[in-house]
This record gives sequence, structure tokens and C-alpha cells, in this order.
Amino acid sequence: TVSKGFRAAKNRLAGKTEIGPEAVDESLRDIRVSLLEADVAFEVVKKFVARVREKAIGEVVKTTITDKHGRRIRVTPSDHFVKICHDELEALMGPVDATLKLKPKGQVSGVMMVGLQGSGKTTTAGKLANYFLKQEKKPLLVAADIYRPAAVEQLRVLGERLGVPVFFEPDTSPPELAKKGYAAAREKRCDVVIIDTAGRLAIDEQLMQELEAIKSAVAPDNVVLVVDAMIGQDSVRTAAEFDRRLSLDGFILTKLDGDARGGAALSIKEVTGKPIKFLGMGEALDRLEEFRPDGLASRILG
Amino acid sequence: GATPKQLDESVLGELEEILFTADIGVRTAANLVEAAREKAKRNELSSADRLKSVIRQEVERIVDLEAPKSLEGGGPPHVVMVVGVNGSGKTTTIGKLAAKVSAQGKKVVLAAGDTFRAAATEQLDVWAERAGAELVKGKEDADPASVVFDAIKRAKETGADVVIADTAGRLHTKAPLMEELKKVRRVMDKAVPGAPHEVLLVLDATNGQNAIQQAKQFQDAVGVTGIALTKLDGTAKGGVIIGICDELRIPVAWVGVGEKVADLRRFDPKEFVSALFD
Ligand SMILES: Nc1nc2c(ncn2[C@@H]2O[C@H](COP(=O)(O)OP(=O)(O)OP(=O)(O)O)[C@@H](O)[C@H]2O)c(=O)[nH]1
Ligand SMILES: Nc1nc2c(ncn2[C@@H]2O[C@H](COP(=O)(O)OP(=O)(O)OP(=O)(O)O)[C@@H](O)[C@H]2O)c(=O)[nH]1
Ligand SMILES: [Mg+2]
Ligand SMILES: [Mg+2]
Repeated sequence: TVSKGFRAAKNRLAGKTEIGPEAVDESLRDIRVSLLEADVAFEVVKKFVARVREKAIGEVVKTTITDKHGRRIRVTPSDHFVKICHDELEALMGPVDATLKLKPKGQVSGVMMVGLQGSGKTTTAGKLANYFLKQEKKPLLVAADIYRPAAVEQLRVLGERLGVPVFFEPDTSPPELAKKGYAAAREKRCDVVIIDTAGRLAIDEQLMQELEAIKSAVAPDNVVLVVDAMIGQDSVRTAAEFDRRLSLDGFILTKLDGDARGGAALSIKEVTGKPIKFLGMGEALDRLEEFRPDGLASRILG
Repeated sequence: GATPKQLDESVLGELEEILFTADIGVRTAANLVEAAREKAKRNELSSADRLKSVIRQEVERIVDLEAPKSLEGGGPPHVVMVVGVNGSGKTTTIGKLAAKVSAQGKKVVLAAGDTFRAAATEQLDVWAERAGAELVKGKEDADPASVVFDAIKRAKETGADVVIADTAGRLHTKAPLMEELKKVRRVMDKAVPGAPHEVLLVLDATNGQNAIQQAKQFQDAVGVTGIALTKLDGTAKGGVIIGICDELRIPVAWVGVGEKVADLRRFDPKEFVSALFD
């Protein structure tokens, strides 16, 4: 669905043969509205609009541009402005880097899932296990959420559906569970360990220390922040704090099968510099896609 | 020195930042600023503090809706339907609500209406035990409506005061899932005419503008009598509810402030406004 903001910007410029700075500024106000409505963080919107303004003021008066195949094509100023916004947004969300760091054959690699309560970590852990199976790897799941009622059971059910082993031991701390999970993986000749952790607030000192302890216990190759695509302005606070404490390797954005605009994608990338690796597109375990910026850019702009 | 109009603009800029970063949304923020400007013109106020105080009062006025009684009034049994998108905190909130009912010396039956998600019933089972509630569940992949029907039947048999029905998380954009919810509602009415007496929409306070769509769609599908706003113990402010209260007139009944059984309070407009602006 096209949001009012972006459509207003396009309409404002439609039919003009050249565009001066005032027209650009008016259109940028429309873009700003569109991005805020898309849940892009306030500070990130400011930065984005400043960047686009810089490009547009210089370039939008042109009526021919060179496209990515090197061809010269005629464009209206309105189309050119839209293209600048789109390209700038895509550039900010890229480059594409959907690969997870994996050790060479014969060694155990690790992926640690972290994030706020209810963001989709446990489900996504299952999806990653499925993803690795398809890549002919042998995943093992570690149930390190010892707090949420039936969290271990939830992961066990997912593991069972996939035929993937799930490691858990009662009365064991999460860092210990991670260590023993790796040992179990070696014993079973598994090559990738996926650690599910409990949802937590970035401001919960004790629980954030627990994550640091898990990380230092097993040094997982990938620490991935799982983010609900519906998240609003809090995306920046949360992503920044998780990144500061754990040095994230990337993000997975979930629940994109809904109609949330997903502006958090731009915010978290902009604020941490870390890439979005995957997108969750449904509740089923095969609903995981590698991240591509173009689809999300259109969705955020509206 | 700065003219009153100039002062307004820089003050408005600072207020904008507070409003937007609290997820208040563009349209609601514009309405609030407009209302404040009107008042400012009439009273000739232009100081930063005065403008901020006018906006605070306006927000409080908007969210201070008459909240219907929760957990009582219908039946018996008083039937509560709990709905919302995936991961918002429905099951946890039900556990907390059940504990409140038990604490009043009343009997509560929980319906394990999420027959879809892995270990959903097991999760609610733990909460039922914590809250001193009876749990009625069905077989795996059972029809949610039939589990809810059985729970209400059990409540009537045992003279329970309240039934709280858990439902599977669902995105409001999925028509077949919204139809399923409508069916659950119809079956409740069959079991007890007039049920559900209460439909609680559980909204995650970390959600952005999508919360407004959620409220609209769930309202249209099953009629929402109140909102339970969860995860307010985090850094998110839940500002989206201002637009929801203003446009849809749905009151916030409960606020979730943690993961433990006692972490649920009645919504307090003054507390909400103070957390937002202070
Ligand atoms: N529609 C949709 N639902 C999803 C997606 N990913 C997860 N879910 C659902 O979101 C809800 C929460 O998922 P969980 O995996 O339990 O989330 P979590 O982060 O492990 O939750 P906590 O452990 O409590 O922090 C469940 O109902 C999932 O089925 C997705 O991509 N799309
Ligand atoms: N910090 C905090 N966490 C909460 C609150 N309410 C719920 N949670 C957590 O949010 C996560 C999801 O809660 P659930 O009760 O499983 O959510 P749900 O809506 O039933 O999820 P689905 O059934 O999968 O759609 C759990 O980790 C809860 O402990 C709250 O008020 N504060
Ligand atoms: Mg989980
Ligand atoms: Mg639930």
C-alpha cells in the first residue's frame, strides 16, 4: 500500500520539468512523514532526509540519468527524486550479507539467538535448523531459556518436527547449557549449534550479563538479534544496547508476513552498522528468507 | 529577543522529538500540537513549559476513557476472550489475570484455545497452576472453538465465576485466522448468551504504528472492549495507544510490567502520561 507521505511527494513533483530546492524540501517533508509512519527511528529519519536532500538538490534537475546498466534514460524530475529516495534507502540497508559465519568442515559452528520477549527467537531457531538441514549440515538446538514456562518443550517440539536433536539438562545455568550443548554436538558429530535464549529487556542488567556469560563460555560464531518487524521507535535503543554488550553479527527481522512497514530495518542497520541476515515470513519452519534490501525498501517508503 | 512565534517553533521541535520517539505517530502528534496551539493562542502562552503542560493535559484527557469493569459483570460465568498478534503477551497476561481472580476468592477456568503453536497448552498449564485456576484443554490441533465451548461448559458445571479463553497469536492481515476468531466468538455466545462479556486485545508496548491497524482489525472482527498493554517495564512508551483511544475509543484496561504473576496493574492515565513526558 502506498502511504500518503511518499505519494504526496511524487504528486507534488509530477509534471514539473525542473525542481528547485523549495520543491525538494517540500517533498522531503512528505518523505519524512512516510518514514515516521513506517516506524523508522526519529534520529534516523533526520539523517536520511539530510542525505537525500544533499543528493536531490544537486541532481534532481537532470532529466536524463545513467541507469545501473550504463544506459542513458530520460526521466521526469519526479521519477528521479523517487529513484534517489529508493536507491539511498537500499544503499543504507545493504550491502547484502545473508551469510552466517561458519567454521571449516569438521568443526562446530555456533549461532546464538538473542532479543526482546516474544520477538520470535525460538521459532526462528527452528527455522535456522531447517535452513541448515537444507544445506546438508547437521544442526543441534540448545534450549537455554530456563525461565519461560514450557520454553524447553516448545523447542523440543520444533526439533522433533525437523528430526534435529535438542539439548537440555535441568538445573543447569544457560552458559553451562551452551558448553554442554557444544559437547553434545561434537559427540553426535553435529556441525552447527543453535542456542535459543530467553527473551529479555536490554536494560535488564542481570540478564544481559547472562548473555555475555554465554558468549564468553562458547564464543559462538554468530550472535543474532531477533527483531519483531512491528517494533517502533524502541528499535534503536534495543539494537544499540544489545550490540554494545554483545557485538552482534547481524539481525533477523520477523513477522514480515503482516502489514508492518518494517522501518526498524533501516534504524537498526543505520545505528549499529550490522547487516540484516534473514527475514521471518510466517510461523512455519520453512518461512525464512535471506535478506534482500529492495523489497524492504519499497515497503518502508510506502 | 525571540518573538513568541519563534519560541514556539523551537519548543515544538523539542516536543516533536518527545512525542515521536514515544511512538505517538505523525497524525496524533499533529493533532496534539494543533490542540495545544489553539489553547496557546487563546491564553497567550508560548513558554516551553506551558506548551508541554497543555499537551500533557490533552494526552491525559484522550486516554482517560471510561474503562468497563474487567473480570466481572457477565454471566456467571463472566467470559473473557483474549486476542492479539503473535508474541504480544496473551498467555502470560491470562496467567496474571487468573491470579487476580483467584486472589478475590473466586473460581476461574482457563480455556487452552491456542491449539496451534508448539507447547502453547503446556505453557498455559504452568500459569493455571500458578494462578490456582482449572485448565480445560483439547487434543493437539483440536478446533479452538470446541475447546472454548468445553471450558465454558465446565465452568457452568462447577459454578466458576470467570472463564478466560486463550487464543493463538495471529496477524490481523490473515483473513482465515480472523474468521477462526469470529467462530470462537460465536461459539462463546452459544455456550452463554451474551458471551464473550469482555474481549481483551493484548498489545505489545514496543510495537510502533502497526498497533493501530491491529486495534482496528481486531475491533472489526470480534469487537474489543479493552486493551492490555504489555511490556511497559521496558524502554518503549506505548504512545500508539493515544491514537487508538482517540480514534477508536477503546480504553486501556490493564498494563503489563514484567514476566511474573504479580506484574499486571490497572491502567492509570496519570502514570502513563508521566512515564511518557518525564
Ligand atoms: N506470523 C509470524 N509469526 C511468527 C514469526 N516468527 C515467530 N512468530 C510467532 O511469534 C510468536 C512468538 O514466537 P517465539 O518463537 O515464541 O518468540 P520468542 O522470541 O522465542 O519469545 P520469548 O522466548 O518469550 O522471548 C509465536 O506465535 C510464533 O509462532 C513470523 O515470521 N511470522
Ligand atoms: N518484560 C515483559 N515481558 C512480558 C510481559 N508480558 C509478557 N511478556 C513476555 O513476552 C513473551 C511472550 O509472551 P506470551 O504470553 O507467550 O505471548 P503470546 O501473545 O501468548 O504469544 P503467542 O501465543 O505465541 O502469540 C514471554 O517471554 C513473556 O514472558 C510484560 O508485561 N513485560
Ligand atoms: Mg522463546
Ligand atoms: Mg500464547
